[in-house]
Amino acid sequence: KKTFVGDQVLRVFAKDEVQLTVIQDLSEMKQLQLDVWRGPTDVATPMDIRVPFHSLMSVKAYLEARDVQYTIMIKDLQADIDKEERQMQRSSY
Amino acid sequence: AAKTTDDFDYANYHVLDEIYSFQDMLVAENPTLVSKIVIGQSYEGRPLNVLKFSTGGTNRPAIWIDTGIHSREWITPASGAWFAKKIVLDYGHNPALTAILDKMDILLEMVVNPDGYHFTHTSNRMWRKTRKPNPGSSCVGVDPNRNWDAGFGTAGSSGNPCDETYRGPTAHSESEIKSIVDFMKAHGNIKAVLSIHSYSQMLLYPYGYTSTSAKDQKELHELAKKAITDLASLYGTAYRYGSMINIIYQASGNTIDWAYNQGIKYSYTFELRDTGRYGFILPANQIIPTAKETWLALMAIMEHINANTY
Repeated sequence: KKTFVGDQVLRVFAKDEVQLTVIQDLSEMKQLQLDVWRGPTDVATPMDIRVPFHSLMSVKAYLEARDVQYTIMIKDLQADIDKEERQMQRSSY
Repeated sequence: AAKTTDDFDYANYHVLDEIYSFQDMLVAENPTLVSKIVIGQSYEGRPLNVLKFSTGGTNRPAIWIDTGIHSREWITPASGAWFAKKIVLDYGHNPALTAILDKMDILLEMVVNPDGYHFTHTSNRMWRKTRKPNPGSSCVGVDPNRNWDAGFGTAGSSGNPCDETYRGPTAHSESEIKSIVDFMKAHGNIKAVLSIHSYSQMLLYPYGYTSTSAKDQKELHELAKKAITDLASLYGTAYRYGSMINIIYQASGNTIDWAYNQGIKYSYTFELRDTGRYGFILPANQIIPTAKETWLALMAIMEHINANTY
């Protein structure tokens, strides 16, 4: 069973077309094993990416080095999934 | 387990067996209105069930609604269950829905990708694709919303089986998609395809694979505006709307482009709540509000179709 302990979902904001390209490049870096929840489409729309725990430092460093703003949308994905599962079990019980 | 569809917990997420039971209960409770059609089998052998809401007649014009094509988008089949119950409750009471069902059928596929849905409950909550192995690759599954024969294989999908948007080896290679294609072609009188996804709050119409405007763009745009206005009237949820390629991104091989190219004019994709605070793990207490507001948009579209039969 795949778990997501420590994985975070980041919301990334591009302030211009240059930054949009920067985050598009990021989303295509296979080695980071990112899961793009909402893709980089235009400057008005932020990108949401699930970042595996092992890639968190790299991704944050990449964004910060290029002055790209981001927020942490989900701090620990597994914690939310556990909560969801508990809720389903309670309801089922 | 719920014994009737009145006992079913619409405010919670459910495993696949519970959804299948719900469908059977709804049919048993409403035999003159609801029937179940098994249009095929998933790769792992699960039935692909379509609920048919019909007040009679043969080969009536029909509105197709599907939920659950991307398995991790749990809010969509959860909303689908609420829609199904809403239809049986409102028929004979709500004049608009009654008028629609007196002329047209509604076809609802609540879980387009049952293998993936089951997998999200048992193995990987964030799974999106089907579960068919890809020869020559250790990566499994195809994105069922890139597998349709509409700009298949062009930009806006991936040829890499390890990607989330892998299009598959050929158009309609996935039984989950081929079954719908065969069913719709055999039916021949489907007037609308409303394909429901999450998240990001958008209502999209063709095209996704090309920037060419759909020939009915003006009407589709105006109707989308009406639908999202009605949707927002309940809780103020803001949607964006427009053609897929303009509003979200280039996406080839998708459901509504295929449907539109088949001559099904009213082809729309919804992206339900939320704005990104929860993404695919939208809390269960948001299911009913999401379903309720979405229903208003669906009704706006269905009423328009009913009034503008083609």
